[in-house]
Amino acid sequence: KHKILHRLLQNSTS
Amino acid sequence: DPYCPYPTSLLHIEELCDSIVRSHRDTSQFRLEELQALRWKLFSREELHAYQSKSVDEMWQHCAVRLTEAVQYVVEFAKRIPGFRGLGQNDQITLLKTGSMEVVLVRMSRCFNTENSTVFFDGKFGSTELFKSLGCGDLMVAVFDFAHSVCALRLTEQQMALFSSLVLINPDRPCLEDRGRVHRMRRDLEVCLSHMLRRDNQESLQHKLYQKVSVLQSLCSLHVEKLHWFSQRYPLIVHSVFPPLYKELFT
Repeated sequence: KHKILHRLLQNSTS
Repeated sequence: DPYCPYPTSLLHIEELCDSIVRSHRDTSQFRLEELQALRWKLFSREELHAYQSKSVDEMWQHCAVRLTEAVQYVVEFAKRIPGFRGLGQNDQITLLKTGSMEVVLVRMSRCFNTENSTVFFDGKFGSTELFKSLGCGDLMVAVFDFAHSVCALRLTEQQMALFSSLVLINPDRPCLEDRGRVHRMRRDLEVCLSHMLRRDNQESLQHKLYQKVSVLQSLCSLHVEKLHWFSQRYPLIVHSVFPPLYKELFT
């Protein structure tokens, strides 16, 4: 349901 | 995982403080020096007129885009809070779904000039007049009043970093799956804040900061109320041109 938020959370904190 | 067992040693608290201050600095969207340098760069009469001539849906879309940009920096801030990524993804989303807007509002006070009640927006400083075509006068006045009240506390960047993390790590949010873990994180952040305020000899700030939380919640629900009002009048606009992240968070 929160596709974008999921992706942002999975990205590494480079 | 820093939260099993649950250290309360001073070293851990100081390391946690430093890490949150660094996270805030690394994700703060606008540097304080930059904002200070631009504080007297105001919109011209013509530029103000251009904003005020936008249609309500144009201005809503424009502000939704700007708000979504600010929220993305808050998501990055959250990810850098020790223990946050140790939470389940559903709980990370639950905390951000309500907390992101609250942190944006706290951060807004960094971009606010109390001397002329203007806020940094689109590269310059403008008053509530700039947002007239949104049709949300009461919301904008309430947001500007809140910014004034936070500025009056004269928070240091370090204090704002800690307060922002406390606003986000809220164990009272509905639908949390591991409320206990969020509560433990929150307890350490509270210890950090009181440790920092004691060090700064400003312990009276703690109560004033916690008082802000209820105002933040009312501003967020007023925003959602206005969004509901707008999306009933312009359902296609919200569906087709509003940023997807904005829709995920607020609709």
